Amino acid sequence: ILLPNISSIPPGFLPNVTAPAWDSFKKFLGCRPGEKFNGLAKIKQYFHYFGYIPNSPSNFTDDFDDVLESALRTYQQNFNLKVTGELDQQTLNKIVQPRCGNADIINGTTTMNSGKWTAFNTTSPFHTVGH
Amino acid sequence: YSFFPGNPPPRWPDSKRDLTYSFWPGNGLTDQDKSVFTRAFARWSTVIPMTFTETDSFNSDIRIGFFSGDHGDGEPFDGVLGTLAHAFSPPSGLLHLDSEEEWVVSGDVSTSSILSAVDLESVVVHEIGHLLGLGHSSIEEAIMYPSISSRTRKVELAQDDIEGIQKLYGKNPNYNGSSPLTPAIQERETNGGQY
Repeated sequence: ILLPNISSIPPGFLPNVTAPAWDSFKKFLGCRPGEKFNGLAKIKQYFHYFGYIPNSPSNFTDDFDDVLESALRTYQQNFNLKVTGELDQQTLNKIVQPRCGNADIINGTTTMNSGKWTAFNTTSPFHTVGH
Repeated sequence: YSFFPGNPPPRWPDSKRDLTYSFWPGNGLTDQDKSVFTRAFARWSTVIPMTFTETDSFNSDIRIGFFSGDHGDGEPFDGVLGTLAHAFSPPSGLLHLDSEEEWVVSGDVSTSSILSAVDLESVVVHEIGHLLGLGHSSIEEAIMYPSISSRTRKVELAQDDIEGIQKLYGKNPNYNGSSPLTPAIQERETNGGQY
């Protein structure tokens, strides 16, 4: 949908009929390492998609395990959030924001930190589909 | 700033400084829609010695299209918000935008009554950065920061973006270093955000 003049469109002309893609993640607020929460595998898939978890998506469980905590910490560092390793309000607010589909970490290398590359302790290639 | 992995990082070869771009014919974009891309490309060509010219042939260096869901590159779009667009590293030249978004072509996106409205130029400027070889940046003010809220406009290259892209391609000799914007673009933005 391309809106040629947004200012001329009256309120309610285009109803918001669909929930944004990651709205359901808000229910994970307060989840902490060691807990299990129904659907948490989906947030692992999110982190996998953007390069923070190297495992295959088929392996994901609903456990808040070390893999998820590590991904969260790296994500929080990359987005200049307070590094807590938990699904706190500031982190969830950032996670549900619309974003570019390109991964933040490619081939186990994060390049988001200003002016330098940081190698991670992984040799598994992931999310390499030509981006 | 950051680059895609590689040593040296991928970039357009020296023989390719005047790139062509085209739009997927099936999208049927209007001239007004296309002008958003013209402005976005101009923001980058202001700071580096590269030019971008639209062509009718979809055999161009850069190919742009709006698609929904699974569109054949293994990176399906996910409907309203979520992922908005993606672009491939040089010299692939592919820029894909999620056609299910409510893209704002003109007007003040910040006052939109549509909560999920997304400013098209803001996203296109970001994706062109990828097409040229930039990865994501941790600096929130940078164009290459990965996320953007709906109803937000962010189109000006930050110093971080400029330093990164000039490391790949050098500096546009006409760029004075004080402002990344051409006077014409700057004037439009200070006159109420209308184009």
